[in-house]
Amino acid sequence: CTSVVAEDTSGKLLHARNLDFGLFLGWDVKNSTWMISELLKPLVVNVNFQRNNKTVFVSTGFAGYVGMLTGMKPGILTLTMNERFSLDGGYIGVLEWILGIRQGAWMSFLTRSVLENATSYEEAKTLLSKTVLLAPAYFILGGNQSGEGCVITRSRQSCLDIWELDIQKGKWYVLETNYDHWKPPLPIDNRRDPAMKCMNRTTQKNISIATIYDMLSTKPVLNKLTTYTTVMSVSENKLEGYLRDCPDPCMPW
Amino acid sequence: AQDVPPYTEDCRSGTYPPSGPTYRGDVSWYTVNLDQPPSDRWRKIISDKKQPLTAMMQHIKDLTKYIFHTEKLIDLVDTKLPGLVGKLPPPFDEEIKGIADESGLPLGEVMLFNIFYEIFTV
Repeated sequence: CTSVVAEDTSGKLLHARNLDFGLFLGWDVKNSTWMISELLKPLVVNVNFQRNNKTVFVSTGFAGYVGMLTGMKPGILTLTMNERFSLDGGYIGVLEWILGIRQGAWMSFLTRSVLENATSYEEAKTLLSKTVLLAPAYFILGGNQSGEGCVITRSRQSCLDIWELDIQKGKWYVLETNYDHWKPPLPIDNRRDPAMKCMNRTTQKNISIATIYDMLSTKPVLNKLTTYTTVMSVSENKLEGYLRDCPDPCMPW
Repeated sequence: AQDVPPYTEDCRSGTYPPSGPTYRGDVSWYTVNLDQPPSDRWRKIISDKKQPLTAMMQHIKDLTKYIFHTEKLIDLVDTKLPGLVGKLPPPFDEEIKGIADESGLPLGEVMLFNIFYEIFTV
């Protein structure tokens, strides 16, 4: 996955992501596609969650999956999550949960609760950084004011890092793939540098939904695992989801 | 960076509004009414997506059989996981039961789909 929160020169925040999933879960030699990625694409839906006929939040997700991986609370915040790999992984959390040790939260239920109930960026940031989890994760959070964008790196028990926008220091975007931002990514899976190269070439002056979509359409940021691209603007109350393909030649991940 | 042309490429431009071979289509919109009982909220979506959901679950089962050469794991999911659905925090327990009911899929398999993130970190 690749998630990015960017602030343009007018202080408007944009949040976008590629949802990549299905690695090693079956390769279709004939079509040179990942089977799960192809099976997930027909399940992708945008959902408008309403209460008293008013929108509480909107999301892009998979039909049948009640947790949230991508969402926006209109006028308040935007949230995506990317997978984080760790030896102290979710399978340990699941085992503990099955054995009755149930302090930890299921990751996607936490993101759903934050989208449904949080009333501010700061409240969401606190919930996402302090709630004990069953599995490690990256939460990428955008707010509704200048400077409100961050990547929260989580282990199961604690928050390892919060990497924030810092416009004064020229940090006008934060971009997360699936590696701790203070460490180099796996050389054979370096989607971070190509993505950052495109963001830097775009420059803050020209960042927009269109140019962020360009970056997310550039291989290997776009790859065989990419099921959908979603772009969000909290100030324009806009969430757009697009199903993706990556015809050969294209990186498998 | 990962620079393996033609599998990687220089920064694209002009890809928006989306079109061409990397764009398969817009994602369709649905509404979920949170005033409804949790078990009813997803009925419309699931009745539209029953077939692809069933196909995806079947693939996961086929893959499990292929990797582990046994159906025991699937039996475990179908017989043991339903007993744990009630341990999930509300409203997710009831929403998952409603999805299983509407799709006709075994409750344990719908639960597995919803906790796949934690499981997949294996």
